[in-house]
Amino acid sequence: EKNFLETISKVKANFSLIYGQLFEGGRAELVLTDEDNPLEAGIEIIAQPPGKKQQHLSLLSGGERALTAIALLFAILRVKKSPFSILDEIDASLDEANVRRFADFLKKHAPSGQYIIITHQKATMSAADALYGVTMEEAGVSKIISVKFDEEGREAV
Amino acid sequence: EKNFLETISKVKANFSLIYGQLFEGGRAELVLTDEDNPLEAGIEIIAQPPGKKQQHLSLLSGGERALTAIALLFAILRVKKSPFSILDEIDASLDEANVRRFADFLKKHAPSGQYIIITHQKATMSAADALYGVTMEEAGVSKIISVKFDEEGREAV
Amino acid sequence: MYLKRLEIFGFKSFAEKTEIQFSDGISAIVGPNGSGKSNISDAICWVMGEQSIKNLRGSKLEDVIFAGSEKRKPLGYAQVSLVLDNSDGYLPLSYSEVVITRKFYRSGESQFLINNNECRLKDIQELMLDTGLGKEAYSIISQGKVDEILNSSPEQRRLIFEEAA
Amino acid sequence: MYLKRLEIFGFKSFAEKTEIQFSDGISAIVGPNGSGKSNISDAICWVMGEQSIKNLRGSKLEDVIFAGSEKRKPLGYAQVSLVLDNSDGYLPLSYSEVVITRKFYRSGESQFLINNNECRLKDIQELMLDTGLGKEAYSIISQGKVDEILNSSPEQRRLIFEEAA
Ligand SMILES: Nc1ncnc2c1ncn2[C@@H]1O[C@H](COP(=O)(O)OP(=O)(O)OP(=O)(O)O)[C@@H](O)[C@H]1O
Ligand SMILES: Nc1ncnc2c1ncn2[C@@H]1O[C@H](COP(=O)(O)OP(=O)(O)OP(=O)(O)O)[C@@H](O)[C@H]1O
Ligand SMILES: [Mg+2]
Ligand SMILES: [Mg+2]
Repeated sequence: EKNFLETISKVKANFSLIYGQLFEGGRAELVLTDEDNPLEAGIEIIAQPPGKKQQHLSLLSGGERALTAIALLFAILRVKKSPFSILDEIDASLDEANVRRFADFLKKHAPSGQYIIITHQKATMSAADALYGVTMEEAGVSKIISVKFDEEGREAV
Repeated sequence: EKNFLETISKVKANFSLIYGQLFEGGRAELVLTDEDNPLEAGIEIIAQPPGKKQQHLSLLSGGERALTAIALLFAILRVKKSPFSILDEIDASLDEANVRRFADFLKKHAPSGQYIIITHQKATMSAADALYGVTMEEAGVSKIISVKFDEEGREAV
Repeated sequence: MYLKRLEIFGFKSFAEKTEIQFSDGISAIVGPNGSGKSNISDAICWVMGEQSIKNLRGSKLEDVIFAGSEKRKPLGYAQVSLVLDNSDGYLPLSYSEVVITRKFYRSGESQFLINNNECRLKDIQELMLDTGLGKEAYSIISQGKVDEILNSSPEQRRLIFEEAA
Repeated sequence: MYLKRLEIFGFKSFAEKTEIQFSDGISAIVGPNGSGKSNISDAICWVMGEQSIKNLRGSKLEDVIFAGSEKRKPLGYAQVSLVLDNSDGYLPLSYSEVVITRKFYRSGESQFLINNNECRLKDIQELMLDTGLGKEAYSIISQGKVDEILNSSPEQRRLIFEEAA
C-alpha cells in the first residue's frame, strides 16, 4: 500500500518530466480522482500540449495521443524497471519532427533496460544499437538478417 | 433486391481485381456465407497475399489489413459512386513500397470522384493535384496554406 | 458534384475564419501532429449532420467550439459551411451551388441553413443520405479506422452492403 | 537480465529454424509489411505463456503453427525458445542462463520446458509474473495499441498501477 503510493508519486513526477521533454514544453499530470482517498481513487491523465488549452484526452490528435502514451510508458518503466520491452510500431502516428524527438529520447534518456522496437521509421532505426531485418525472400517464409551498429560502424552478421 | 445482388456482384468483381493490382498478385474474394440464400447470407472476406496461404483476416499484418481494406473501399466506390471521399491517414500502416503502390493506384485508377486525403506520406502527397498544409504558427490555432500542382508546376496560393 | 469550398470559423482549433478551396480531383491535407487536419474531417462530418459527439472525438456538445489557447479566449460559437458544386444536378435542389451551414452556440442553441434558408438538422441529414454521402456511404474514413470494415461480422457486412445498394 | 536469444521454428511465418541474437540495449526490427516482425513479438508473448489466441491475432490454437505457403506444406508443430541472460540473478533460478521453451503440436499436445526440464505452463507464467515481465507489466506493447493506456477509465488505470506497484 505504502508501496503503491510511492510508486504513483514517482510515476507522476516522471510522467510530467518526460512529457515536457517529448513535447518540448506543455504540461501533463497524473491526478488522483480523490486526493483524500488515495488508495481507492482512480487515476486521471491531464495533458496540455505546448500553448494549447487543457482538454479531454479524446480531443487530442492521433500523434499527440501516441506521444502522451509514450511519455507515460517511459515514466512507468523508469519507476518499475522491466528487464526488456517489446514495442511494436509505437511511433506509427508520429510526424517527422516527433519521430526524431522520440528517437532522441530513446537513445539518450530511455529508462535503462533492453528495448526491442519494431518500426518503419528511419529516425527510430538510427537510435538503435542493432538492426534486424525481417524479409520474405520466399513468399510466406520469414527470414532474419542481422546488422549490428557498433563503434566501428556497421557490420552485417 | 435485384439491385442488391447486382451491387454485390459488381463489388465482388472489382474487389478481386483491385486487390490483385494493389498487392501485385495474390487473390481476394467476397464470398456469400450461403450461396443458396443470397439475400440473407452474410458476406465473408477471403484474402491471400501473393505466395501465401489463405488465412483468417486477423492473422494478416497491419499493413496487409490496411491494403486489403483499401482495395475493398475502392471496389465499393467504383460501384457506388460517392461524389467525394474524405480519407484520414488510410496509408499510415503501409511500408514504403506499399505506399507507392497505393499512391500510383490512387493517381491512375482510383474510381472517379473527388478525394480529400489526409496523409504524412510523401508518395501519397505526390499523387495529389493540390496540397493543403495545415499549421499552427500560433499555438492552438489552425491555419491553412494551399499549394496547387498544375501542368505548369507548383504555385502557392 | 464536388466539394467546392469549406468555411470554418470557431470549430475546434479553427479560431480564425478559414476558407479552403478544394479542387475536383485529389487533394492532400498535410501538416504536423495536432495541427488540425483531422479537425477538418470532423468539420465536414459535423456540417453534414453528425450528431454523436463521440464520433467527433468529443465528450460534450460544446467540445466543437474553440475552447481557447494559452493566448486566446474561448469563442462563443462554431460555424461550418460546406459549399457544393451542383452544376450536374446531383443534389435534388434547383441550385448550381448548394451551401450547407451549421452553427452551434455555447448556450446549446443550434442553427442550420441550406443556401441561407433556415432548416432543421433533419433536412441536412436527409439531403446527405439521399445523395449517398457520409460515413455510411464509405465516403468518410476516420483516422485509425481504415481496417474497421474487416472487423465486422459477415452479417453486419451484409447490412452495410444493403444500405450501399 | 536481458533477452539474449530467440529461437523460432514453425511458429507462424517462421517455417525455417530461425535464431535471433539480441544485444542488451536498443534493437530495431525492420522490414516490409507482412514479413513477420509482429510475429516475432507474438512468439515472445507465446513462449512467455500467452494463452489467449485472440491476443496472438489467431482464432484457433493451431493458428500459431506454420500453415504452409503456396510452395510449402504446413508444419506439424510450433516451437519457440527464449534464452535469458540471468547473470545478475534477476530470475529466482540458480542458472546464469535460463531457457524457456514452448512447443505446440497440431494434435493439440503442448510441451513446456525451463532449462530443458519439462514443466507446466503455469510454472512459466508464474516465473514471468514474479519478475514483472509481459503485457501487464507494460513490457510488451502490441501494434496499434500504444494509446490503449489512455482509453482506460480512471478506476481501471488504478488497478493497472496497483499491479505494477
Ligand atoms: N474545441 C477545441 N478548441 C481548441 N482546440 C481544440 C478543440 N478541439 C480539438 N482541439 C485541438 O485540436 C488538436 C487536434 O487536431 P487534429 O486531430 O486535427 O490533429 P491532426 O492534424 O489530425 O494531427 P495528427 O497528425 O496527429 O493526426 C488537438 O491539439 C486539440 O487539442
Ligand atoms: N500460422 C501461420 N502460418 C503461415 N503464415 C502465417 C501464420 N500466421 C501468420 N502468418 C502470416 O504472417 C504474416 C504477418 O506477419 P506480421 O504480422 O509479423 O507482419 P509485419 O512484419 O508485422 O508487417 P506490418 O509491417 O504490416 O505490421 C501474414 O502474412 C500472415 O499470413
Ligand atoms: Mg489526425
Ligand atoms: Mg506488424
